[in-house]
Amino acid sequence: GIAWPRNVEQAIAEAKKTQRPILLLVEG
Amino acid sequence: VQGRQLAFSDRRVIYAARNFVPVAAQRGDSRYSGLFQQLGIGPHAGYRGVFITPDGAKLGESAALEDPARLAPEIAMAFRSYRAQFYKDELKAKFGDPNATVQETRDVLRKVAQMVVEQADGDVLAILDRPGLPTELRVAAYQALADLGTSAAVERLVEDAAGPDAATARLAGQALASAPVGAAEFLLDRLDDDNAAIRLAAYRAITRICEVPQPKSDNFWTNAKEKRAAEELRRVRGLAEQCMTVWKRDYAPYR
Repeated sequence: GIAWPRNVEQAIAEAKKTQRPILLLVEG
Repeated sequence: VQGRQLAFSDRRVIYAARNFVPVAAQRGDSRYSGLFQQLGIGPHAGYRGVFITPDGAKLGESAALEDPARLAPEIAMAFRSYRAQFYKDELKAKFGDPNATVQETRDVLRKVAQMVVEQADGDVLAILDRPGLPTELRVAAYQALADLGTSAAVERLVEDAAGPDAATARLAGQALASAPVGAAEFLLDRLDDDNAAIRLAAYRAITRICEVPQPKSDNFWTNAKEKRAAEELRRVRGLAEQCMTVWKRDYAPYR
């Protein structure tokens, strides 16, 4: 399955570095 | 929760999401209230997946987190939208840049391959026609064409794999063998080509792409009687078609 890290800032930095989009799982 | 876990274990969803950076956050986490507001996620929003560009623009969202049959196409649609924009804004100009270094061009080709930017197959083909193309770029261009697996890309690879220059033919053949299963569709017709080198290149590639067991060696095609050769082609076609059925169902819609 897909692993879900919980650090949004790190994900944004990773997305900018790799030019990939983000899949943000919002837990209600 | 179990439904969501199952959906995110589904191979269609995993494949559709392969180019995303995944991250989870609690709706109530005050650190992200600004981000949620910017993304239009209200305070009472339930579980959802939100697709965002690296710059923070919203590409879309899905609430179908327990239904892989709905979730996978929604993820794929968001990625296609991002990819089309990315090609237009980032990649297109780089292909035409006469001052781009070998490394810059190679990086663009790798990006095309990684993101399966099918729109760029013509740009990649144009690179192959540059005079004095360094081998490093030829390898990257062949690999990009193989990963795209479009009709035009496969056509060029099989022609070059059957070409007169042994070194170039080897590079094209190696790349073609690593193409996605969908590429096999464009190779099946070439098994009956008038040119024996094309037939052999297509046969080699299909057997590798579709992992056909016990492929025949090159000598077989020189020595085999017509009946045995026809039997082998029938066998390979049948196995390739089975393999393409799975690909078309589980992967092609989410590329």
